Amino acid sequence: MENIAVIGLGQFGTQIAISLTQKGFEVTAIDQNKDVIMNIKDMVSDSVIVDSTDEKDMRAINIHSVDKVIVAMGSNVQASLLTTALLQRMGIKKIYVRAINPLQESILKSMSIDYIINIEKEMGIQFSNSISTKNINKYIEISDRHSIIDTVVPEFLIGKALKELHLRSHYGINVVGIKTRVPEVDDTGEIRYSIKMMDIPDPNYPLRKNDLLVMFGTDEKLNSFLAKDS
Amino acid sequence: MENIAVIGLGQFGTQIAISLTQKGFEVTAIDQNKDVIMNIKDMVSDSVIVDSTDEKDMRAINIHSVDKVIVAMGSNVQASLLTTALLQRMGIKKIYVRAINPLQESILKSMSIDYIINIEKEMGIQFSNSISTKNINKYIEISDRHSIIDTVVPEFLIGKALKELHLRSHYGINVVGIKTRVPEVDDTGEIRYSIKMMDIPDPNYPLRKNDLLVMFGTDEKLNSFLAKDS
Ligand SMILES: Nc1ncnc2c1ncn2[C@@H]1O[C@H](COP(=O)(O)OP(=O)(O)OP(=O)(O)O)[C@@H](O)[C@H]1O
Ligand SMILES: Nc1ncnc2c1ncn2[C@@H]1O[C@H](COP(=O)(O)OP(=O)(O)OP(=O)(O)O)[C@@H](O)[C@H]1O
Repeated sequence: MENIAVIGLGQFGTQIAISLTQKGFEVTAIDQNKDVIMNIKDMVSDSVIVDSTDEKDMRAINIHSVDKVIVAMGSNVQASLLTTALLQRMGIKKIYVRAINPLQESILKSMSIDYIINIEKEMGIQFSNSISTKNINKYIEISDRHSIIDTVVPEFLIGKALKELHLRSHYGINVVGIKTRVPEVDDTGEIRYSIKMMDIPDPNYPLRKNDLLVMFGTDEKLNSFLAKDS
Repeated sequence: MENIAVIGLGQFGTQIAISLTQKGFEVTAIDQNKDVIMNIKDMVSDSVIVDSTDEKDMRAINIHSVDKVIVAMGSNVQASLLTTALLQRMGIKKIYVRAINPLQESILKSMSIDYIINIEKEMGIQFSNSISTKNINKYIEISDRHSIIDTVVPEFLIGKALKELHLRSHYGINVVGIKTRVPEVDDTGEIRYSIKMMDIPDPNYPLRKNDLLVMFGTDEKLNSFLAKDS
């Protein structure tokens, strides 16, 4: 299993370290703050208190033996850049670095860092997409023109099945999922509804009011399809 | 067109304000810092320098006339909570609030705030997903079992067309897109390749080495499909 080091255990770094450990990776959490390491050590494979800008200490912990290193510090731009430069000098091939502003991004690009992530910018874009589509619950862009969205079944499709609708040939959109409310009995014997997504959209299932369609297509086709109902 | 106010123009708030303005929304940017407002005012519909925890000033700028308010402050948790409480007291219906830790999230939940966004946590999860799938360039979860991924065309499919492959009936996965390298001539007359995604995947197109397939399905089906090639 892959060996990944996460340096800088702020909120973002901590979430990565925990998620990757849950996925079965060998995760080494690195931070200079003892309390931070104390809080995370039971949730990751390995953790160490070290200043990631210190070459001697970084060599001592054998960091060049990992497959990937994630430099996850946010506000401490100086530590992030120095750590990145050090990792490069030590010959680490796969370095992922978080940037919090465009200037830091351009410095990282000139250092030939392939994977730069600006979480405030990326989430700002994703959030604007999700808030700007009426009746649409989730909206993520897959290319600069394609998206996958989640929308309530439009009025004009209620009671019809995908098989008879030919949405791909008529509207150029691909329905990849149907989410429907499923009754479940909880431990108090109460019936509660939860939203479940079919493994594969059932082409014969008559769509119900309040079901959700997960659709893929170009923004243009999705928008004209959605415009049909209003 | 909808009227949206964004309060707290840090990196996240600024990106939202700019993206929503580009999408044609009437965006009012609100921040107590004059320099911040000076930097953003040409990129949004309207902007105002005000302390969002001050009821008198907030009433004076007529904030209760907007459709949605986004409380985008990050580290200033106190200002964020006080602003949210004030907006609720003023009767604003659609309030979206950023939280930077679980305690703040639980406070917002007890205030019945519907939309809470923790960008470090959300991006930590998305990033772990994208880094943990070999050969896979982008990996976003659509439900707790379904994902949309981006992967290099596996060896065993090279030269074949989707039409003859029946990937949905054989593997339970839905190919929603094909990305291929397209030669373009730049202004110096050089030929450069850029990756373009077909509007709709062409069922007759023989897949080439290094094309990318964008696929949707349950994680289980996607993983077994990907395992075929290794
Ligand atoms: N030189 C360094 N070596 C090791 N760890 C460091 C170094 N500099 C900073 N850190 C650690 O990085 C962590 C995150 O720091 P920083 O303040 O930059 O992030 P943040 O902006 O709060 O992150 P987030 O937005 O993810 O919460 C801290 O726990 C800090 O101890
Ligand atoms: N009471 C307030 N009224 C108006 N604006 C405020 C108030 N408090 C903070 N702000 C503004 O919110 C903005 C963001 O502040 P904050 O430091 O909380 O975010 P941040 O953590 O830096 O955000 P990001 O991670 O998005 O860059 C600042 O421009 C600040 O002036």
